[in-house]
Amino acid sequence: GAKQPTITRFFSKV
Amino acid sequence: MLELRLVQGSLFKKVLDGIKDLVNDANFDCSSTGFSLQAMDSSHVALVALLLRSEGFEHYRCDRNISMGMNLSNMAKMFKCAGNDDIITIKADDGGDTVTFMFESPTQDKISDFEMKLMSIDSEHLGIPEAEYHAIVKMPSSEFARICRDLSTIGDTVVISVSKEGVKFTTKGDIGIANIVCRQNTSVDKPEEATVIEMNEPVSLTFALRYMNSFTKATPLSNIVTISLSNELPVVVEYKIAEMGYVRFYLAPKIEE
Repeated sequence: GAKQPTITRFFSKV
Repeated sequence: MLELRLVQGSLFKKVLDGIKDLVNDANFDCSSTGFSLQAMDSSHVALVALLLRSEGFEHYRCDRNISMGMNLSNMAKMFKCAGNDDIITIKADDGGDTVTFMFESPTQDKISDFEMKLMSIDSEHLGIPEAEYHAIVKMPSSEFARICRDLSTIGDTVVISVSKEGVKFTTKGDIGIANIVCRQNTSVDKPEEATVIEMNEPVSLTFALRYMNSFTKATPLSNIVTISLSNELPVVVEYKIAEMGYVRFYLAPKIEE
């Protein structure tokens, strides 16, 4: 099935 | 010292109702630009960004940048005590550990103030890069809410696909499959009833309906919702707040392994 990544995979900490 | 006065106080109530299911505790940041918030849900799959620009307030005083940690459900309890026509003022002292919400009835014959304890919240601020989206769909927010609600009775995920045909919402569940296609429709009487699709490239992404349904709690903020999609990027579901700013929800797409 499809995996649910977290948003931090796309946006990094500033 | 911080003092923000909003005559259309119901906006604060709508903002809170729109985000409190997704986020429990959050830091509200106040600067000369405005009143803002960025927070992730507890599983870090979705992110909400709120901006209420200072120009939109009747009175806006923020002597220096402050960040106030608040529990959103406690905040919502207090805001429930404000009437829909009330003027709402948010006040805080620099370095204090409380925030005061003042509600004034339009005729000034009832004035309430509620003091809420602030909390210390460790939160990560994420950089949201500017992105060129493959497709941007603008549609009536109530229609989008209806589609998410309807599809979640059948499946857990929604595939949102934009093609020349229009925008297609698909779900699959134990009982079967559902497809809803919305075509571009600009020949309506009112602009808020239009569906407008800007497509640079076809795009198809899968999302958890549970989150989409949570985003639609912000529907009362705007007649129109804007859905921005790019392959392998989080979707942006935006509710514009007239004259003031926006609530944007970002949701990571599901990825096939």
